[in-house]
Amino acid sequence: AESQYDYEVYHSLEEIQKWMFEMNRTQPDLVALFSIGKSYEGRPLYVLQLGKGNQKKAVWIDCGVHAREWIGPAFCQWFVKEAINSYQYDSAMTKLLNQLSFYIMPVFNVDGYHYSWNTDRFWRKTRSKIRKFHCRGVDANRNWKVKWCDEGASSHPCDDTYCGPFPESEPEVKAVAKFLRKNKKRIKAYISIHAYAQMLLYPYSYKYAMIPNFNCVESAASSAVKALYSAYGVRYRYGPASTTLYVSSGSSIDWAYKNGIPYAFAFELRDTGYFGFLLPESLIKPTCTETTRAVKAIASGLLKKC
Amino acid sequence: FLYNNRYVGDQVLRIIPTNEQEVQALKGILGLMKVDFWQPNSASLIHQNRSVDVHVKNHDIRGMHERLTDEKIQYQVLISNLQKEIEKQTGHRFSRKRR
Repeated sequence: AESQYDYEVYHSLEEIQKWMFEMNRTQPDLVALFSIGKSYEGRPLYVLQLGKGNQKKAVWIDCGVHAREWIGPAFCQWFVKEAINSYQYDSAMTKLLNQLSFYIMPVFNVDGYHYSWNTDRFWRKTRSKIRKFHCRGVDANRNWKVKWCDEGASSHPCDDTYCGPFPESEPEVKAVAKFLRKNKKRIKAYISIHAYAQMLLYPYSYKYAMIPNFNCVESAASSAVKALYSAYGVRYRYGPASTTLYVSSGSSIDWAYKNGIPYAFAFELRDTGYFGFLLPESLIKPTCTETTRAVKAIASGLLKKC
Repeated sequence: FLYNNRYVGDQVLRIIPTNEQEVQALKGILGLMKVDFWQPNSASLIHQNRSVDVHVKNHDIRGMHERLTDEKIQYQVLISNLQKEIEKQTGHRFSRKRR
């Protein structure tokens, strides 16, 4: 049952889906489970809605866009557990769950994640088949309809940063884009969880220009990394993705921002390369604890005026 | 073994090109060998003084070390045996399940 679920180990796709059903069954007041579509290989794309009823403002969090970044899905599960366990005990979290809805997608790239558990631990992309090519998969963070397939993306199907045959070619990307477009008036923050580099990134990725609401976003990022640091003293760099990490086109944060979501962030969680994608399970707890503080800081900022 | 032991002897190297010449030499080396880019995600994103983390298959390890040494490009071994690290990361549960 949910109470025995171990949040400090990595779980297979099947275990995570069972966990989502269990949360839906045992937490009817705070959790609602629904599917926004099917993946390329036909798996459901589940989203958990977390919060007290249908609030007017919402936050979207997706994890597992890149299959090998296992700490992402671990964080999404951890955040849901923390939110439920601290509701009515932690005033900040109670306020957030009473005034905001959180849409949490624990595994965005379900096909790739399943493949990384069963075949290739370092698989990154989706598992779509490109006609005429033996290579499979598209980089789900290069497939969004924003400056698609420009700098920092590849048009070759065998490359890890392959942008796909056309924008939103991936059913997973199309389903999330459709949901975000439909709810863009309510969704005030888009957060995508990746690894590794210990960074908090915001638009733009595809160009060096400054976003119009730079001061508000910069201030939110600054308070988020301070909150993160307060847990265990781990420093995260933060700034526009193009200058802080590298230029990349077709990314989800640029698409979310250009589609009207004023706060769009990508977290690159621990570490900076000592373990890389093989972050040990012993580091799940500190990594998720510090990141929860950062996400709470961002969400709290949405309830204030900037 | 997990993943049919396919990562035995594979290594993850951290390579830091310190000037444009080394960047070009590194792109040349990595263009010849099929490596898995961990950071950044592709050769086109390699910049001087920024670390490059690559997963190298065991049969390419020796050649990679030789080429980097020939080009005097500084590097370090982040993970010396990927299979062992994978077994450590989640293997304990798999072995318990198997038992």
